[in-house]
Amino acid sequence: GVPPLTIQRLPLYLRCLIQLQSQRVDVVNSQRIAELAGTNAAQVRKDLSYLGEFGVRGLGYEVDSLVVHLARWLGLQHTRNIAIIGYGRLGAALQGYGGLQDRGFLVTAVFDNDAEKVGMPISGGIVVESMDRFAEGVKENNIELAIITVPASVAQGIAETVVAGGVKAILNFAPQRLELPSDVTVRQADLAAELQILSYHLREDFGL
Amino acid sequence: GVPPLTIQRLPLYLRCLIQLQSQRVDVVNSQRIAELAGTNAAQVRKDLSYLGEFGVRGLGYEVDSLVVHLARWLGLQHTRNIAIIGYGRLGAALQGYGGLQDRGFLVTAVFDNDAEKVGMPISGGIVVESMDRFAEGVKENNIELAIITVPASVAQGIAETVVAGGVKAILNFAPQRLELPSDVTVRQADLAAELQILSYHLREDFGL
Ligand SMILES: NC(=O)c1ccc[n+]([C@@H]2O[C@H](COP(=O)([O-])OP(=O)(O)OC[C@H]3O[C@@H](n4cnc5c(N)ncnc54)[C@H](O)[C@@H]3O)[C@@H](O)[C@H]2O)c1
Ligand SMILES: NC(=O)c1ccc[n+]([C@@H]2O[C@H](COP(=O)([O-])OP(=O)(O)OC[C@H]3O[C@@H](n4cnc5c(N)ncnc54)[C@H](O)[C@@H]3O)[C@@H](O)[C@H]2O)c1
Repeated sequence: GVPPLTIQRLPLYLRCLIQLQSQRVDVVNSQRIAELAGTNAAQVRKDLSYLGEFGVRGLGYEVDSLVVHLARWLGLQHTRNIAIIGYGRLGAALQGYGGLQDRGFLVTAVFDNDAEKVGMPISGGIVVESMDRFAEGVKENNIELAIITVPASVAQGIAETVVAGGVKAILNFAPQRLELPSDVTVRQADLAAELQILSYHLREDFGL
Repeated sequence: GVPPLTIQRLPLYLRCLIQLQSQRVDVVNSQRIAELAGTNAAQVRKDLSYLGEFGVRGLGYEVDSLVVHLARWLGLQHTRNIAIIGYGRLGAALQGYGGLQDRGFLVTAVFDNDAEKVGMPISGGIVVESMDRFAEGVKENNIELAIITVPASVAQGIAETVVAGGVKAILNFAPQRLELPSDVTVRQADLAAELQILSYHLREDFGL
């Protein structure tokens, strides 16, 4: 199959190509994609070759065609519904983020166990539901992905409830490694890792 | 220098190694690191070799030593101060996130241009300041990194103010590509990209 590290770069290529599309660029070479994506041309060509994309020697790739193929590879042909578990500061910020729909996702359900929050209507016609109703909520809202924004101390139990409800894809923000069946895909959000990359550059470029 | 893609994996290795440390693991092989980090053993060895880390053939790496070296490579010997610009839902969620300090960072200043927010005391002894005072705030708070959580429409202007204030490292959440001098490092936070990786797996593993 496609190597994990390649899979992780595909959404980034897609984002860059959509930007090129908006600039009415028709053809792009691997060097340009690499510059926009922060990698090198050889890596771009290698990654895209796993998708059967080989470009035209000396010219590059057709932008529109590559966007369509990448979106198909990433399973983005239809909007996927998301549940957010944990309507705290971060959960509310993510639920309110309108930018997800352009990228193929819609938050259609929000769950919490705080009695003060359950039953509260929020934007998008959503009402915060009790975690007790998670499995029903998955069916009612055709939930395919879950975003976990609860405290670390409860994250494992929450993730198990998510999986028991039939969800196979989790974006976890809680700083707690989840132990789940191998057919469930978990992405660990880690903003501190991004800050550490920046810290590397401060040391490397400025001796700070 | 160290290749960009390697730099991006180092914080992930560090996170996994710190977890091993907490489990009192003394020695770890590249295969184990790879499993925890979601890559392959050859990639781990290659990445670590750029740091002059070659492990002991047949044994692996000393966990404590590797943690120290990775932290040093990432410039994490002293805590770095962060300014958050845009104290909206996401900015407030990030400012309140206590987990940054364990990873080497402290939010010491918050800026906004909303008159209702400027002057508001928030947690950690911080008072929201006016964006007009950004350059002074950088000096007063020894700011080395900026997190941008303002709307996309103002992100470029905000980033220019950040750079003019002397900050060389930016984590940008606004869905707007920033055009800045080449000595400034920008990391683009992109949660939708994580969701798209999950979408790939739903298609690949379940035909969804
Ligand atoms: N990964 C990152 O970079 C990053 C950044 C910021 C926050 N975080 C993490 O994200 C999580 C949320 O942060 P926050 O600032 O929004 O916290 P918060 O305390 O504001 O929100 C947590 C929410 O979870 C709810 N909750 C608690 N237990 C629950 C349960 N059993 N079932 C359902 N809901 C439950 C609470 O009622 C609350 O609404 C934390 O784990 C935090 O450490 C991670
Ligand atoms: N990258 C991602 O995955 C992701 C996820 C969620 C949100 N976002 C983005 O993060 C940003 C913040 O989202 P949010 O939901 O917190 O928005 P928000 O509207 O709640 O907050 C924006 C804040 O910026 C302030 N602001 C506006 N103009 C300013 C200026 N010129 N100077 C200083 N402050 C200014 C506002 O007063 C407000 O407090 C948006 O760009 C949003 O699209 C990105």
